[in-house]
Amino acid sequence: GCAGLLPEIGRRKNSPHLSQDALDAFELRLLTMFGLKQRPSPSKSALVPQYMLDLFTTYSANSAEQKHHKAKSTVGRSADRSASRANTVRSFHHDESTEELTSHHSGKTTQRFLFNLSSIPGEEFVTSAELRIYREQVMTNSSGNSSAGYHRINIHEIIKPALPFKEPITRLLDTRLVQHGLSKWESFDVSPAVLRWTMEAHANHGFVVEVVHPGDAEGDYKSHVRVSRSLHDSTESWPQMRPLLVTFSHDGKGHVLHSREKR
Amino acid sequence: QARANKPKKKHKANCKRHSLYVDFSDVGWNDWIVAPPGYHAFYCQGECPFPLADHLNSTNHAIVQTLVNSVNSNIPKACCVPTDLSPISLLYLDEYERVILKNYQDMVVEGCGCR
Repeated sequence: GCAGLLPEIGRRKNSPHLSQDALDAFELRLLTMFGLKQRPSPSKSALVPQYMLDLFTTYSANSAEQKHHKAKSTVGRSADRSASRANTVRSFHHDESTEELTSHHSGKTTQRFLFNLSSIPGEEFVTSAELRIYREQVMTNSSGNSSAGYHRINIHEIIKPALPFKEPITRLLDTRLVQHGLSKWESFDVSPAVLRWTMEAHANHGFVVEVVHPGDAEGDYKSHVRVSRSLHDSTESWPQMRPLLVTFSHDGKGHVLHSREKR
Repeated sequence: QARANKPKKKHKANCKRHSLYVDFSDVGWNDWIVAPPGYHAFYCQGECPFPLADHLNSTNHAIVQTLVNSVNSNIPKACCVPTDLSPISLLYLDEYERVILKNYQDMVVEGCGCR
């Protein structure tokens, strides 16, 4: 298959076919260039989050725009600015087997999420990270209560996991007040925690996502913020709705992906 | 007429950028590279003739080397090489089936020149 890389016009006529070893070496050289140890062989069911596809489209469009800009401008970018930005974006789904519903009573839903970040290479410098959570529109009858329909989402880092009969020790990373009349992804800045886990080698105990519901919340209102799988989800919908951790990093090589600040 | 019947001296094209499209499905990499489906890599090929014209995007050193080559053919001519390269972004699945978007530098030849 690797021979397909060689342009038709450049192939030497009557040259003997490349041996399998030569093709393997050729492929390995290319994979090393891409920073991979071996050729990935994902299953057919592997899912690509829509957010990553959107990022790819945005970055590709931005690169094209920069080519034109580069031709016009000769102003160089400082090394410091480049180092502070990312050339790699990685996405992670949480490990559902470690998912833990800490509490789910009338006023509050608390769920623990653990993301395995061990696939981030040690030499890669993580510049920032965001936790993306989907919230699904809830249709309501208007009421006179001004606080109706509001949910507060708090994202905590677990500093020390829970001991029997004790709450875990956590610290608040980000918080937002949302109204349930809209379907939308919310992005929370979890950079301090991910930097601690990846750069400072602290133990990764995961996040706690706490959703504080309106006082009179019942039924559908509680499922507005999609932190867990529902019995009614189709097989396709949950994978595209589940929480997504996205890390932005720089591998020390090459140029940065430039539209980060624009988003 | 006699002149016209003489075999034509094969004209070698000057250094310039040529099209080269790398299709990931041709190499069986479309199962793990999600996007793009391939990319225009381009390559540089052609002569760097004496005297070097401005559009051949040469350096002072290339001009000197070409001048010396014109009197001493043991010294090679300047080479036709990429002078400007741009990056591409790849969206792919790694060995853990995690989705990665990465920017790879110097993947597309934007310009060629005699160096």
